[in-house]
Amino acid sequence: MFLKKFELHGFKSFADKTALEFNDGISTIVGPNGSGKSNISDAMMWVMGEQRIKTLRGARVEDVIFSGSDTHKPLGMAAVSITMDNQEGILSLPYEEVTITRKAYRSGESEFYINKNSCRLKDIQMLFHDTGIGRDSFAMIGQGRVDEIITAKPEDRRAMIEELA
Amino acid sequence: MFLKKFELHGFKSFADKTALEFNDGISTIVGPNGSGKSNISDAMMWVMGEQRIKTLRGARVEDVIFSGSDTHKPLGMAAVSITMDNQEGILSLPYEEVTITRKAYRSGESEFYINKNSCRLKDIQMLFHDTGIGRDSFAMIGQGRVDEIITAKPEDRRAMIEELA
Amino acid sequence: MVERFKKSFQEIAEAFKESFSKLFDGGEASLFLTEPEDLLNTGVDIEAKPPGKGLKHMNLLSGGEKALTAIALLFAFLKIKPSPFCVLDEIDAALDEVNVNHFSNYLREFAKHTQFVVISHRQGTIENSDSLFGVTMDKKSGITKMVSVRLQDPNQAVAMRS
Amino acid sequence: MVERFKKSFQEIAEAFKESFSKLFDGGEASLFLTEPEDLLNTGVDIEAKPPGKGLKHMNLLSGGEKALTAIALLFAFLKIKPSPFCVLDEIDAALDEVNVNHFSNYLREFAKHTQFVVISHRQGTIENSDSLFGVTMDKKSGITKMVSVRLQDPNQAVAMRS
Ligand SMILES: Nc1ncnc2c1ncn2[C@@H]1O[C@H](COP(=O)(O)OP(=O)(O)OP(=O)(O)O)[C@@H](O)[C@H]1O
Ligand SMILES: Nc1ncnc2c1ncn2[C@@H]1O[C@H](COP(=O)(O)OP(=O)(O)OP(=O)(O)O)[C@@H](O)[C@H]1O
Ligand SMILES: [Mg+2]
Ligand SMILES: [Mg+2]
Repeated sequence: MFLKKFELHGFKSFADKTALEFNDGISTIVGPNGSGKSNISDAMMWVMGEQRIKTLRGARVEDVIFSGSDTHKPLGMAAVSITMDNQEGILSLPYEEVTITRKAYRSGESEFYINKNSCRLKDIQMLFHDTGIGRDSFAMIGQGRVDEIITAKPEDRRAMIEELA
Repeated sequence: MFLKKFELHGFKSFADKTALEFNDGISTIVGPNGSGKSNISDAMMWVMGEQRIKTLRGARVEDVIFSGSDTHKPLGMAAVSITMDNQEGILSLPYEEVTITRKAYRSGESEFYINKNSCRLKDIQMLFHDTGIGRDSFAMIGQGRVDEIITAKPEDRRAMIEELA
Repeated sequence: MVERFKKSFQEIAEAFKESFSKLFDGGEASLFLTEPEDLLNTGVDIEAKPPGKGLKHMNLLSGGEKALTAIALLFAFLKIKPSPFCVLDEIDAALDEVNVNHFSNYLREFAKHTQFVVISHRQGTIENSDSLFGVTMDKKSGITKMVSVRLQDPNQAVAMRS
Repeated sequence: MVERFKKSFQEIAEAFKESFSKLFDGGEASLFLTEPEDLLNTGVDIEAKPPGKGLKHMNLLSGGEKALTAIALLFAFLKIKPSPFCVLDEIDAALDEVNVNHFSNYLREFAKHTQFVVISHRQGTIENSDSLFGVTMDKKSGITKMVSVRLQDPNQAVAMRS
């Protein structure tokens, strides 16, 4: 069991504080078109260090913060937290449970936390390096992108295999 | 009623001579993955003058000819015919019914016919120009390509609107 | 030339507004000229506002919203210049059940002026067709065969009298 | 470095052959080095042979065959280096009913070592899940809300106690 809890507040269409408690095995997210399913997978990549705004389907950095609707004003901040079970020591940290938090403000500032201790983005990216999850991992497949691993150029496919070595 | 009959022989996975009789309204093609549905839409674009091998999902010109299987040898020719009702004179030809045929041989030769009279590729392309069907028309949407009309560049979208003027 | 473009642009923009709010059951969409004072060179951009949401650029829409917006634009083109026939290869793949039905009902309205050849795996689209063609691939031979399909149970294709 | 790459390549190629013929119920697929004599710079290419058909390059496969081949390669990676969790956003969209079931049954085998978060509209995938999360968008507010969904009838989401 790895992913235990996932919390979003102000990230894209999640204007209200929302929490998902995960169990083992296969969890499936269902819902109508445009309801916010892919925003959850964007939030997972973002909290684990994704910086490329295009991969997060935005044009500007503030596109990850709730931008308002007919009835609600835009928010000033987006915050996402991911809580993982670390009993097998997959993340090289001395904790049995690890919570990563990322915040972004409309002013352009960002904050990062590992178990409520402030840290840098680099610390989070390094944490996931070599674990098989995180930004560049083959284990995060965005909508419409499943074909990319087979239509990639031969040298890119080699790089993927090298990472697994 | 426009499209009446469609015949394929040797085109991609259609090794056997196959004929589809169409009616008015909405005709839907169903079948498992890899069974040959998109090959039908490729054949429609091809017989109406499509030359770009990439749009036909091939790499070489002969990729449109049946290339063999565990039990069948490759064929030497692909032939596709499309029969259209022309009572409203949509095609500027003096016939009430028009059949276009295109053939390609492994040797690289091609043949084109309008109502069994031999013609050039150019004649077929000119025939469909301005009718709203044919190679470049917005009315032929290949698999996975529906988003292209909205993610196109503004100047390309303008060109589409100009064609409709 | 410029006059004709302007007139065609206005007609399509009008038709797009209408087809968008019909497919999305509300909301608004618009086509606008990137450089309205230079009609000769201007591009055409799109903005869409699904019901209840803020105005969005195409990249911020979801997968299904993008597909449905593209379908709305296609229908706007067909309304202004009905093409004799139209081939659509799995354009409903990203849509949820409700939107598949919105799409196939709306398609029905256009089938009076345009003949459609549609390729689809989705029940809502299959049920709303006038005729069905079944294709199958013989596992041993790698050759496509046509089979006849009953409308009631499209997934049970039976061998066609060849 | 080169030795490790070679070993990892051989393991993945082996796993890919296996996962491909399991998902396609037959057929063969292989990974091969574009320049086997230059291990330092060589690329890795793919060929696939669906059951009964000739050997094909990726571009000649159908939409569903491409997606299923990509899924086979993903599973081969997961077999060699099981990642703690994996997020899959509508990777089953191009598959027909039979292949959706092949995919979701095979996913079940990998769920012992990897936790999966799957986004899908397809019945076969939804029915094979351990737990379901429903999301909905309040039409007026443009805000995502979570709803509880019963496994028996996933399309009937009911409002969750917030
Ligand atoms: N910063 C933001 N503020 C408010 N809403 C946003 C923001 N960014 C994206 N959205 C909206 O979130 C909505 C949901 O998008 P998402 O891609 O998650 O849908 P989805 O559930 O994956 O749908 P589909 O089934 O069509 O793929 C979109 O309508 C989009 O406009
Ligand atoms: N020249 C050829 N000779 C023989 N077979 C071919 C040739 N070109 C393509 N094929 C085969 O035709 C098959 C069917 O392709 P097609 O794309 O039409 O399937 P489809 O029914 O659209 O499937 P999907 O539902 O996955 O989109 C592929 O397996 C492909 O390898
Ligand atoms: Mg999505
Ligand atoms: Mg297809």
